[in-house]
Amino acid sequence: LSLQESLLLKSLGLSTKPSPKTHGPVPCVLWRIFQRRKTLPSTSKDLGDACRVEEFNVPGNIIRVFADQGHFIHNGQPPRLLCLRKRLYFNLSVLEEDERLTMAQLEIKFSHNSYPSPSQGQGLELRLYRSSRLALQGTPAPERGQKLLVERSFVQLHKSLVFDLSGVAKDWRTHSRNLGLILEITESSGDGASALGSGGCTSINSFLDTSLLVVTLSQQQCRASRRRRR
Amino acid sequence: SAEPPPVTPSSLCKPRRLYISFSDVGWENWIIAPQGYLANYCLGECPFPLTAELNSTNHAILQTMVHSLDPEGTPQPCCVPVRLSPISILYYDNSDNVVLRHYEDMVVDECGC
Repeated sequence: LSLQESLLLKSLGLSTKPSPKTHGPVPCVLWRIFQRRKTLPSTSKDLGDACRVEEFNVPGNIIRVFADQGHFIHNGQPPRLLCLRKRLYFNLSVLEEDERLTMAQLEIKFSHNSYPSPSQGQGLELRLYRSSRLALQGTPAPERGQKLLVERSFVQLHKSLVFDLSGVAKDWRTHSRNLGLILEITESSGDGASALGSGGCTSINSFLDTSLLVVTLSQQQCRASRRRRR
Repeated sequence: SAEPPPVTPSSLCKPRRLYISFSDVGWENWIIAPQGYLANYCLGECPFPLTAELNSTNHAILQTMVHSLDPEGTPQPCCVPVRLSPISILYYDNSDNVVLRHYEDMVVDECGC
């Protein structure tokens, strides 16, 4: 069986048989796509092209959700308004050589929606930086040449915030080393901030974790089928 | 030339059931879903005269005709998949990430000559 098995694995685009150490939960976005495709009749036009992910309208036949392997950063006395600072790291090295990355979406998850009362002041600000070598050595500081990717303020915390990081992830694949990201959430620096005290960060307690959804196109598998289709 | 033996409907070219069970090959520890799937395969004859429901090409019609005149010289056309559909497989990779992968042409829906 080992010869047949290795040939079958190869045809499935796998160099070896995976042997997972833990069986984590299946992200609901993957489960939803899987179920939708399973329930479609094989003759359905909606089934579309197996080399295109209709849900995100991008080319691709492989969707992965990477768990964050980064850690919280506690360096010295945190700035007054800081609620959370975390390094995010997603190990994209598992992508096969012939896979072309077509989309990457960061999801920041909270355990529940939170609606702070108006008296709790201005809300929160979220910043996402590309991590740099300097940031990994010491206290990360925006002026240390870290590139700001996302800056957003929000009052209500929804269960999850989603950001498109396709450009950064493609860059990690082609040019630069993947040193991860730095996520900072602070109390808004508006005039209400002074009244906040530490109360402004309470809604951050519902922070759960982050994950990166990545869509890739296996050129070898999809080129062959496109040729056949032509 | 000898009359060809009567072709019973069951021997005509059509999809036959083939269920692939991933647990049979010991893959259940890394494949999350499905547990297996109906791959099917094509089997059966493409006899002269080729009827419409046999999904045949013009060339196959010609070849069956030649085969009926010269069975030793020209074989019958082959019974092959003419419509296939993809499947999706959810699995764990070696880094314990969950992967959803779509594979084209994994299920035989229709056969033809």
